[in-house]
Amino acid sequence: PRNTDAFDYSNYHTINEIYSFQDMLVAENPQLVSKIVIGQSYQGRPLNVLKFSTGGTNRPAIWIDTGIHSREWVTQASGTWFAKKIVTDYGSDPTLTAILNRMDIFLEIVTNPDGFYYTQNNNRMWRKTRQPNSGSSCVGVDPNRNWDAGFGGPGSSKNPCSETYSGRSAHSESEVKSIVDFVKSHGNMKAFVSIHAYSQMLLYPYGYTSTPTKDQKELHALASKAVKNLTSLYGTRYRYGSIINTIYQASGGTIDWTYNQGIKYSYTFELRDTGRYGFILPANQILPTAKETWLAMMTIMEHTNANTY
Amino acid sequence: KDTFEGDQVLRITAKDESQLALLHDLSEMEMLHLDVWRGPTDVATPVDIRVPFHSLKSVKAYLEARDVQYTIMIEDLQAVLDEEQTQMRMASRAAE
Repeated sequence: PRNTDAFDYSNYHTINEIYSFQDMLVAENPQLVSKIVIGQSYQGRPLNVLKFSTGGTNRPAIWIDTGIHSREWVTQASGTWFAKKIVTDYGSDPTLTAILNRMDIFLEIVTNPDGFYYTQNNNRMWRKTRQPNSGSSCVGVDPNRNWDAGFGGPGSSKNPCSETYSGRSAHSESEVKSIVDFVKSHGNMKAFVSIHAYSQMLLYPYGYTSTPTKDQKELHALASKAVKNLTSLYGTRYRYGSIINTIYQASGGTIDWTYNQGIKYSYTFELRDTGRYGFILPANQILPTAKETWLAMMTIMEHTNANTY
Repeated sequence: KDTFEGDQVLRITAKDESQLALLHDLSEMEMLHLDVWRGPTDVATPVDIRVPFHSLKSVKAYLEARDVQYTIMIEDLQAVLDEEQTQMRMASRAAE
């Protein structure tokens, strides 16, 4: 495609096609979108973050990431659609316009680029990073067990061959460390949404402990509202609640760390589907998935904008 | 290139807490090389596990011996992946 209008959002794309898409979007919308490289993956791929901003310095911000588990292809595809949606709706959708007039949005579409490349060329079911583990023939760390929040506890594995291997130490993966450094240096993140697939859930902290967060009531009510709006489009059924109560105990997870950093509106999605396809979601499901998820995203972003803290 | 010929994805339903505990044990048996897509949490939520072809017999025997219900969610994972790849190629040609 020569521009982002011609990009086929209804199909899955290679990593280079997504990198090109990002550059096109920036070139087409220089007043609104910029690209920040927050680091490099283990294999040297850039960790690109799109920044949507209407100006100002260090504004309160919303973080969205997709594809930290590389095989969850509908997430990278949805992230690409979100990026285009933001530039299309800014100036025409009053809610998004109000958000962007006060806040910045950061979007990392391919959070685990080495893994994503590997799913497209070697092993479609690859979930982890691609950093070798010394003393083991098994490669990679689960980047959603590598955060410094109950690191190495129940719901993560110390075995490098496991799909939930936590890594040798918290933030050992550059894909994770780069976000940690960026979030800390930014210092004004107000919402953090990490997007996974599948099983149709909207989750909030914690995953490593059954102790509820001090904001549980508000997070639960907001999740309920977001899910209601998501379901209104196609009737897709979602469950919501804390990670440990709704899916399973998981230590070292992304949003437990972000919440403990003081980012109150920390959520993680599990997008379509309920089990017929798992991670092999047919391409004709991409647009419905992205569109319904966007309604929930907007609910969270609007609430964040209206409830500064 | 890794392939998944003969790998199946099983959807397993625990009927009570004791069966849930059995599924916890199963998911931690490293020698089976299981890939837990959705882990055991409560009896109302099914557990989805990708089982490599070489472990299918052991896993099914483990479940059947303990009267744990399961269905085959994906019969042959590689077949679904091949179909996905075909669709991607067709989409790419159409775009060309």
